Amino acid sequence: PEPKYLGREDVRNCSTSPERLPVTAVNTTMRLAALRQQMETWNLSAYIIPDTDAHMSEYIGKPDKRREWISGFTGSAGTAVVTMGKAAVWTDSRYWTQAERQMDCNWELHKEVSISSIVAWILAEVPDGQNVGFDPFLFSVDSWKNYDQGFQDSSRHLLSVTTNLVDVAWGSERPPVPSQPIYALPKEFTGSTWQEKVSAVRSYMEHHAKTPTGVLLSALDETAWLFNLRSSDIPYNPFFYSYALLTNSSIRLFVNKSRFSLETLQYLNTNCTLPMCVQLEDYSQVRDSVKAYASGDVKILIGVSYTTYGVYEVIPKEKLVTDTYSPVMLIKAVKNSKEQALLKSSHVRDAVAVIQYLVWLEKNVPKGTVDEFSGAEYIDELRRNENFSSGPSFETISASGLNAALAHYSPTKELHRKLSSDEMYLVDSGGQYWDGTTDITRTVHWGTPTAFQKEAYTRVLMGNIDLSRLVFPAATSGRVIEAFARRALWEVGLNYGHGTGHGIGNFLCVHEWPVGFQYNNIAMAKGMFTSIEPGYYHDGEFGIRLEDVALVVEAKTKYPGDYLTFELVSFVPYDRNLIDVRLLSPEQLQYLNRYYQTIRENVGPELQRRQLLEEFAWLEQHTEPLSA
Amino acid sequence: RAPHIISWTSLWVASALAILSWSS
Repeated sequence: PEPKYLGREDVRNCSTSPERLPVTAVNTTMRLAALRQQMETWNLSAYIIPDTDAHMSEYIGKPDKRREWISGFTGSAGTAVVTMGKAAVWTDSRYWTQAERQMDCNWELHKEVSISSIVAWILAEVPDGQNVGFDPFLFSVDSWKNYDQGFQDSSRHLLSVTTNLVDVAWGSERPPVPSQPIYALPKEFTGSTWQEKVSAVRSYMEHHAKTPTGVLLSALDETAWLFNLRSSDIPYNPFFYSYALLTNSSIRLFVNKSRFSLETLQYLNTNCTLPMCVQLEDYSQVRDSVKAYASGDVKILIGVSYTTYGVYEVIPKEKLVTDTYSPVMLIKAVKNSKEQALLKSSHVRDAVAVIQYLVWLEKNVPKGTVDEFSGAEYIDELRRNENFSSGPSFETISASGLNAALAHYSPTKELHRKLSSDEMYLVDSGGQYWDGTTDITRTVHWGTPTAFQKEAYTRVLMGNIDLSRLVFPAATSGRVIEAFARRALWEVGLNYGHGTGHGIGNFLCVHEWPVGFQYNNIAMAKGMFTSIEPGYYHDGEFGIRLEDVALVVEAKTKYPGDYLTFELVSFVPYDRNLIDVRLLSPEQLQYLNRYYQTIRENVGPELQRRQLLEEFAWLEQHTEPLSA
Repeated sequence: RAPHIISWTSLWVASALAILSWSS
């Protein structure tokens, strides 16, 4: 089937004269002029603006949205480069249409994301001998190495400039850095105490082949997890800006001290300097403090994926021990039995909210009273009513018809589409609860789907089932098994342009690295949680995604061996109206019916306990066993 | 929420370096 012609009035057209810009485009002319003025002052011919913050966060706070401010493009992934005459953004397929809607004609859009393509463009635009500037606190060691390698054989100089030039151009309009209180999670919501976690990391360091004396933690989920602390510096992520330097004899936490209550200071043992006392230092001191520590007889372990070049460059190379991920990332990836139980229980409550929403939609969409935005607001409200809720885990993706073809479309109060029984609707949403983070996607159709829509949906479901029921050897990397989620789509020439899953955990970020199915994810191990989320997007018509969270568990095999499989902990049935059972194999059908039985067992009693009888009846009906 | 596909560039660079150092 050919993609439908969109009319494209919603996107910019820079080839006409005058250029045609949609209302959603941002005028960046003055912003670019202010940045170029700074570039001139610093003698830079190009300036690279990545999409992250000083902690390599995927979601960033308002003061860190530099790429968004300079380009107008609000997608969560994408790098901008500004030269004296040109400006360009590189982003992946999830955001191409969004970028065309939001950027004005000052900007080129490059539909790729590799650093090599960015470097190639800079080499073509910047003359020999000129400087290319970057903020070292916005580049991981890994990405700096890739850029550096790209420029090595050229005569352009990659220059680390610790003053952020976008911030200077942004000036007083730049939002302030957050200062909300940082609080300790009640112990019933944590898998271990912070002292136990510190001991585990120290033990890891002792057993490390290069015996580091200290580990520097830069990612925000590392400090939040290690100390069982949370705050709200970043939307949807309960984090606080911080670093930690954990050594064999001391613990230093770099954070604004005024954000702690007296009780939390006591919880952290901040009034001593013993090995189990947390010494607080100001956030801005991290570079100097690491430099001072590195002057001793020490070896500092860093995970290069999350440590920025800004901190890395002050550690002498002979005192560095580098791994891809810090020990905290690796230990955190495997949830202990208490953490698993907490996460599962948050998913039961979350399923209640999603089921309530689906029942509500079924009743109200035919009346024509629901739109994408009011729907998103309602499901967020349902989650907020759940115990231990701390709001959504990301901006709800509520997309009807052609809007669902944009994998990360979110409606606004001003711009949204009415839900209708005549088209498909995709809702991808999640909650932050004190016991767990959730993330689930369901796609539904309340009318008569086309044969192609049913086939595409069923094949996405087959991909989800094939990966979910897979039995594989322990310590297999996710990338090795990822194709199982795509096979049913591939065999008829369909595919999707995003990853197949991501780690998720206990009240941290919704995409909890390093678990997942990509080349830089760590090998699968018992106790990890990952999402499984194949999809299919038909530009201009509809989008499908079926996402569940799964726990990695031991598999029972006919012959003895160390094998793993997945156990779904998302408990919401798929849309029967869109499943073509004729396409399912007997094994897939059997798996699906067994999953539906699990949903009944886990969520049914909770619905009854709350007297949600309409929802209970709906669940019974939608989890009736399917037959070929 | 769907994760984006990570660029393979650094892996290619790492593989190329590994092959080069092995050959030499």
